[in-house]
Amino acid sequence: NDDDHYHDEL
Amino acid sequence: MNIFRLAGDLTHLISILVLLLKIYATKSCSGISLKTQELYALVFLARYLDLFTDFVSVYNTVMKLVFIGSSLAIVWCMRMHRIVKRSYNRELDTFRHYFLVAGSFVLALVVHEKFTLQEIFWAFSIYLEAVAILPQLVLLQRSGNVDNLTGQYVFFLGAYRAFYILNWIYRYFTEQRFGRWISWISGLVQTALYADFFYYYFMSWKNNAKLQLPA
Repeated sequence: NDDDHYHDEL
Repeated sequence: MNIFRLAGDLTHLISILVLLLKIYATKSCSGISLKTQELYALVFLARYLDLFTDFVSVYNTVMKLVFIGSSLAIVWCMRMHRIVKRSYNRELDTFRHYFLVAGSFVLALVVHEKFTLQEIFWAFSIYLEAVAILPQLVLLQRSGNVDNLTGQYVFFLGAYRAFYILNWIYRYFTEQRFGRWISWISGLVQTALYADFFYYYFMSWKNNAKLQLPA
């Protein structure tokens, strides 16, 4: 699922 | 967002402000490695490719723009500014940082989370950031005495990633699926590279002496 490649960190 | 990551981002921001202060206030970049600054500009450009495609939050977008903008401004200043560039220690800043770029990129081609352009550039930026401080640490050892602002710059730059490690530990225990081991390992390597600097920095602070890195 896509959210594990969702880079929410800087 | 958690307190560790916020502390990390603010510490990172402080390190950049200290560097900008040093260059602006002293009109000098002596003791600063242009190569490390170029590597950081590359790190941010490679990591924030999703700047205009994935909107996370206003905070996230603003910080990305600040990191990209400040790193490019510092590289421009050290290369082009009439007065600042004269104080650049070109003869001491001789680390062959192209190998760091090449090595990180090759590693990113081999080890990544997904074989997409964005993920490969993201992994590349993570690996490159882990080693980006090397030219700066080498320059500090060669230039002997370290002025306060430069020492503080390197200290905050190293401390920010240590906060991120606490953030990853926190997220590991609070979010079931948080297994981003590429960041984990690179972050540990990155922070470990500062270990001896932190030691000498602490000793100089404790003995209230000038920061001296052994050549």
